[in-house]
Amino acid sequence: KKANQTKDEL
Amino acid sequence: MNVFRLTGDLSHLAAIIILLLKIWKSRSCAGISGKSQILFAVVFTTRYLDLLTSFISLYNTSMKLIYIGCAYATVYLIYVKFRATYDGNHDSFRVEFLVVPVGGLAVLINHNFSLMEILWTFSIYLESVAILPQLFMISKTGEAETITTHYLFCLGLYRALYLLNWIWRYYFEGFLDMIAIFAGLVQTVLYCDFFYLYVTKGGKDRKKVMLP
Repeated sequence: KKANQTKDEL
Repeated sequence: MNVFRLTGDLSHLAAIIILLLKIWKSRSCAGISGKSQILFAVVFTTRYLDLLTSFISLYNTSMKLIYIGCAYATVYLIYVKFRATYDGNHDSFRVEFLVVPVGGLAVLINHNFSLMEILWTFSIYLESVAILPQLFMISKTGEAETITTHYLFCLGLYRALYLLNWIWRYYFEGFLDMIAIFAGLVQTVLYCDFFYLYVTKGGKDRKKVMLP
């Protein structure tokens, strides 16, 4: 799922 | 990284610095909701636990440390150093009415049922409503200092820019995070009333009157 990409946002 | 996310982060950083400097220089936290600042400290703490587990970039790590540091410094100034100027009577929003539903929602609706993911989701939902005690306090006092309105403008603008960032990332990277987008929309909508007043009353009077 796209949402599980690494959380690279603040 | 895109221009919307970068300007969003800088707007967020500006808001945090504006508030910290305002309290530090005026040696007063009159008109500032300590409850909102505690909620923001909780938002950053629960969201940035990944500082301990993963490294994304120097920018990412340094910004997270700055946000967390400033958030706790602001809470310290309000509740310890300048507590005599803290307007507890007007800062009366019942934050448990925010934290409990947000906590329940984070457990029910998330991307996966792991502790880190639920804490991140809790942080995202909490951030969308964390400004309510501050907006509530201003509606009770009926006014806000100009510098406080600039703080709120930058803070509201940051998530609005993030919405544009998510459109950009969906179009160019296929990135889609409905939880962040939904919470970001709620967060930005909560500022709309304030944005309208900020723009229409901008620069006219020293004490911006906020209609309740």
